[in-house]
Amino acid sequence: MAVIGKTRLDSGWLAARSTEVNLTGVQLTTTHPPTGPSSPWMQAAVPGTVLGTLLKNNLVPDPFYGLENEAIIDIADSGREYYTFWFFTTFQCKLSGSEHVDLNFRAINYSAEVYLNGHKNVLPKGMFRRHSLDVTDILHPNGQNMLAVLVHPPDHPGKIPPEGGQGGDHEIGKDVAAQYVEGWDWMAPIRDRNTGIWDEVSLSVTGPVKISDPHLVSSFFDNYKRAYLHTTTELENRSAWVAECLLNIQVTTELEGRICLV
Amino acid sequence: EHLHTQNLSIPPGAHVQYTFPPLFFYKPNLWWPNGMGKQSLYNVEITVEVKGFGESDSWSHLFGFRKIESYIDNATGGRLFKVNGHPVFIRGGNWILSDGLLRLSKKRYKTDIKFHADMNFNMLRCWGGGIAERPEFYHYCDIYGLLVWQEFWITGDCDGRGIPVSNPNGPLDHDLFMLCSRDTIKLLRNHPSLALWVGGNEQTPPDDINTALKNDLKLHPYFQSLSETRNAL
Repeated sequence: MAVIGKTRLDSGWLAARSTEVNLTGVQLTTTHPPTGPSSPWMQAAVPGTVLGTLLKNNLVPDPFYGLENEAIIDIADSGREYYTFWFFTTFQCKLSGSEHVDLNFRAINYSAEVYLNGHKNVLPKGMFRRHSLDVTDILHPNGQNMLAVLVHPPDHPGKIPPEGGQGGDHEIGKDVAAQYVEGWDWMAPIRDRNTGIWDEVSLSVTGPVKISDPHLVSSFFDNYKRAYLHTTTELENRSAWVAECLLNIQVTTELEGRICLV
Repeated sequence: EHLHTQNLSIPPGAHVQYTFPPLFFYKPNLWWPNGMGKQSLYNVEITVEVKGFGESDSWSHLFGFRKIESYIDNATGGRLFKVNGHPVFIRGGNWILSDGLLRLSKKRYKTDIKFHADMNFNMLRCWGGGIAERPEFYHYCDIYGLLVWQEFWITGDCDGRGIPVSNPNGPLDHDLFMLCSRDTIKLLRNHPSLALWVGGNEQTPPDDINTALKNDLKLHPYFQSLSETRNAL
């Protein structure tokens, strides 16, 4: 039985350039998983970007030193596929009867295809959106799961004019993504435009009912002597029967000094 | 009085929204910006137990009781801020992001943000050409009392005022922009340090986006009426 709660998937990731992998996502997560960091696979930094992973493996010079950034090929010259990368990991998760599990990506730049144990899901475009997949039914019966994510760069990475400038040729503004990556008056362009699984990946195990995005608002009266905490939450019953729930909200304060709450 | 339990029946496959009765606090410890008082935080925990299963899910978040108001001062054209009814002299700094390769870590955020608090800042402005900052960024701004001005992803240079002039109507997919905005608002909205959402840097978003953002972000009529009631009181 898996423990209720969130588990981050932030270790043991591998990465490879998509043009150097001749397998499909289905094969990678069923019959032909990568066995370890042997070419074209390398250890990956997740969360992080493609360039962060390449730097971690010393495959590019550190763009933060001297003019090293000039030595890294820009996506405008290499083409988007050069910075389109596979990320791969495995995780253990075995559920009991009425447990459910979500695979969450808190942010991906810019779009991706997710393969889990041979099943494909598409993560739509957008650098600033969360993705949550209910993977309860596609977990491997033996608990050992294989996950591969093919991450694509922004649709409009743009080209940096010889004179540079704020936002390069501004093409990046066509996408919903960070714009500084084409360079600004205070910084050089980021060669992969920050492509990657740039924020946390996690599994969240729940029972039949899941809590989503509570909203907390306070209101004040009598010169802040009287205050109210208003709380709204979304709840989802993912079972096939009516869920009789007990919903609790509790507010505790951090304690001053060495006072303990018993 | 800071605990409430509610029985609820949720039909199979349903996705519902539930609002608790308001929890009353007498003289709560208020959250103040850096230099104006303590950053008192409360831990709010929500759990749901299902009959025949036990605890099904839980969620917790640090919450600060504070009221942040801001408006344009007619005399200067500048924006004036008040926190808990007290005017604040804003000592703010620009924030692009922690690292150009997005190697973002709690440790780095804690160090960067404490550094700004130690420099006596009380606001960080997250520039529109950067990223919507992450919950860990806001967590340390909550702890160290740095108000946050968070811009959406529009800049004058890339959206209609650059040289060459480009994308005068902003990003190609406005629905995608609004979907990302709404999801970002849900991700960050409970942080007491979040003081102001701003459409973009040196540029107003395209009208449809700007109108939708203003509409989504205005105070809920329920609280509008509450504050009017308060004034009446």
